[in-house]
Amino acid sequence: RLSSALQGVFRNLRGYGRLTERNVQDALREVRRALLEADVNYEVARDFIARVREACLGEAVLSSVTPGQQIVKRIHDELVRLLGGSRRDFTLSPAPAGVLLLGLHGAGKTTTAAKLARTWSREGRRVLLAACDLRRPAAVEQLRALAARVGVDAIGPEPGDTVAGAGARALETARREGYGVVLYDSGGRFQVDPDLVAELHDLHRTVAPANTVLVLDAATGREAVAVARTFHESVGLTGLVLTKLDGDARGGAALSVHAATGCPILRVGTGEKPEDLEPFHPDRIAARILG
Amino acid sequence: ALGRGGPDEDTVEALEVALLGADVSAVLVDELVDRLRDERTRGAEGARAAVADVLAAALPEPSFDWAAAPRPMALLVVGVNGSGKTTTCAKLARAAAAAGRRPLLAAADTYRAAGAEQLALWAERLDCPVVAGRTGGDAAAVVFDAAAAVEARDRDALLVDTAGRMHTREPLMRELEKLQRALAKRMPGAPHETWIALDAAMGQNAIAQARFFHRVTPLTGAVVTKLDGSARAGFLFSIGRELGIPVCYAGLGEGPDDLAPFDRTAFVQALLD
Ligand SMILES: Nc1nc2c(ncn2[C@@H]2O[C@H](COP(=O)(O)OP(=O)(O)OP(=O)(O)O)[C@@H](O)[C@H]2O)c(=O)[nH]1
Ligand SMILES: Nc1nc2c(ncn2[C@@H]2O[C@H](COP(=O)(O)OP(=O)(O)OP(=O)(O)O)[C@@H](O)[C@H]2O)c(=O)[nH]1
Ligand SMILES: [Mg+2]
Ligand SMILES: [Mg+2]
Repeated sequence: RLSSALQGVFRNLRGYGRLTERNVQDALREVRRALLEADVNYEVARDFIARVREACLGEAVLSSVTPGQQIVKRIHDELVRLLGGSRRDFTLSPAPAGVLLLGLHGAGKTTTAAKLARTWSREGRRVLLAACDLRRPAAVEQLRALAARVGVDAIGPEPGDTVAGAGARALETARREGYGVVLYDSGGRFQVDPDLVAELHDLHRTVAPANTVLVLDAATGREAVAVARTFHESVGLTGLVLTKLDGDARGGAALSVHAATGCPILRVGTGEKPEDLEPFHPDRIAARILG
Repeated sequence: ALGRGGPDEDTVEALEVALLGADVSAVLVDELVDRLRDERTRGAEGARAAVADVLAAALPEPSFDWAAAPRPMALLVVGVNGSGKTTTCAKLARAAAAAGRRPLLAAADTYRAAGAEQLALWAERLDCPVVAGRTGGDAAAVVFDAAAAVEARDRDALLVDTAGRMHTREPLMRELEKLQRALAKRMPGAPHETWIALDAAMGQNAIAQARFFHRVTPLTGAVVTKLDGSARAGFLFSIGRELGIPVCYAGLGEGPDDLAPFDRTAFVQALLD
């Protein structure tokens, strides 16, 4: 645990009054260790420590009787500030507002599409779920089943459609039939697969969605930075959804992705059911990352 | 500078960054770095070889062999949501048939939307018999029926696909025990193998996943999936050392042939490159 690790660093200094810069360095090494164990990318952790170093060398920390607590507080506050800073939300107008979900295989895109559809449908919006995963067996069936479960319309591809073509068909239907929101569920892909990145790029260009959202598993390791950065460069991300926070992953990927893209985390997935979608609380994820 | 007493600091730091970036645990990296600093390793190449040796030693040697496995046998595939279980079961059916076995797939994911349909589609493509239940039905009943079908249809390798579940959810982990008991009831000695699917892109949480699943349904192997991405699955060393679970296969794509026996040496070399 970080707080006990820091207590360990400062235990031997009690009674010597003021801390030295060296003591703070030792403490920051423990913080770096905690971040790395929380799956924060090495460079992101290093840059983050550099940012907070100044704050940790201030008078309040150096002459405190509980310097460990002071440092944790400053780290925590900076994490919250970073993660919660850009408090944007989805852009749901003008209609039909497009929301394109993308990400690695199995991240939770299809499930998240249904969760978002449920949320917005309960707000009185007319939502269309658009299946744009033409690769995974039974992907369209999965989306249709979820759509039925949350009481929302779904549209699938026609034989011969390309991924972009399926998206265009959905957008055309959304406009013609007056839907308020159209959610495009895309297939899983690696950011290092040029064909799949090109496919995503085509889909994005075709449907020109107001929202381009990376769906990321909270347990993702240090590759999260590369994943987010490449997708951001290719299609421009407007937000993130972090899934599977009902597990016990520390969630350092959240910090890594934020560092790489500056995008807001819009929602978090906390389970498999359609209602398991919550607003993002930066203080909770900060506490989790710090362990 | 390359003097006596260990490789230079730049080499050590470069290795440290490479290993951390590959999701090797910070504890193991520290241990390796300490070793390198004490060792009389000479230069960058010596350091790399020393690290490669320690890492390779952390991975238990897999001993599973389709030809030698009992007839009939049952293999249970478990893991957290989205880790690649269903796709891996399809690939294993392909591998089993190629190795002269007669597989039968059990779609014991009775929870997730289109969970059984996904496996059924694969079974059709592979021309492999499959036993499924209805969504919302009892997974243990599917498993029991599938074991009976193995006997009735003269198959000799039952491959059981289970629903994804968070290792932190007690009732779901209990259900897995129930599946094991149902299997054992209908097929003596089953499950002969219980393998966990681990997504190569996961960070340190993969270790917790393996630990928890291992406690509930003792794991005899692991399949590292999605290794065709950029992630390096460095967590496998901790799992190997702490739990002794061998990695039997690597998933290298979305197709039925995208499965290869796990090559420990190649894995370590690729990680250090
Ligand atoms: N426990 C938990 N499971 C989740 C969450 N979100 C999604 N899942 C599950 O994760 C698994 C994968 O979800 P999908 O929606 O199929 O993922 P995907 O990104 O569409 O997968 P691909 O289309 O294959 O890339 C399913 O078992 C979901 O039920 C979550 O927040 N918590
Ligand atoms: N590239 C690649 N994709 C894979 C691999 N294994 C699985 N996938 C993909 O990962 C996604 C999830 O695979 P599934 O087989 O549905 O995973 P699962 O563990 O059964 O998921 P749940 O049943 O929902 O928990 C799908 O898009 C698969 O095609 C692999 O080795 N390489
Ligand atoms: Mg999907
Ligand atoms: Mg499955």
